[in-house]
Amino acid sequence: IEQSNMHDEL
Amino acid sequence: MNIFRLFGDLSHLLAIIILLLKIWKTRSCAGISGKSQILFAIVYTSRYLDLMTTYISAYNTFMKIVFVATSYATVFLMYMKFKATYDRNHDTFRIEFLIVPAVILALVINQEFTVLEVLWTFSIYLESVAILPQLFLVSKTGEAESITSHYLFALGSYRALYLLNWVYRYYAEDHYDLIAIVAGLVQTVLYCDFFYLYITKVLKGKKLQLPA
Repeated sequence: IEQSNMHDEL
Repeated sequence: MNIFRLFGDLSHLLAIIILLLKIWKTRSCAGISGKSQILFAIVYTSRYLDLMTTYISAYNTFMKIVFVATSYATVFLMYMKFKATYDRNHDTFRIEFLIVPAVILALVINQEFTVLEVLWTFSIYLESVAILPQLFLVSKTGEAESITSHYLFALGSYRALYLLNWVYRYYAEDHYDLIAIVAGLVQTVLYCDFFYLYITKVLKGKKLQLPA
């Protein structure tokens, strides 16, 4: 499980 | 995209529409904290700077533009057009006590020390406490119009739904963002007292009266 680095949420 | 995040975004949009309608229809911003609205404008401005650099989807771009535009429109309505109805005496929360810690925390705890990422992190931290001036104003006046409590319920529900979205994404997409999750938990916890009053009073047709 990786920490996300692309913020694809509002 | 998942159902929790979609309903979260729609609840967020609903809250903003309720607030704009309340101010426009009643031509008054009584009971609304201008300070919180300023904080929201700062949150969206610092979070959506990537509008110019990254394209995620038409939905994402459209909603970001709507949130930024409506947050500035609300501040404009409150401090310019309906300035006379703004409750300056009760809306006294010192927002610098929220902004400065959020800036410091974003500089210390972030995923990547770049301008966009630190500003995004700042906006996440600031959003988690941005409603405090509004809740402070309601506690000072001791009550809130029912339309204002519907606004707060929709606004509080949006981040609560996002918590479910993050649970879903953790198990379904092996994806998580700890900073957003912790800040989202803080943000939702701040509404708990209000949620209790809303469900036990407002939904029964009573006015939202805070125990003085």
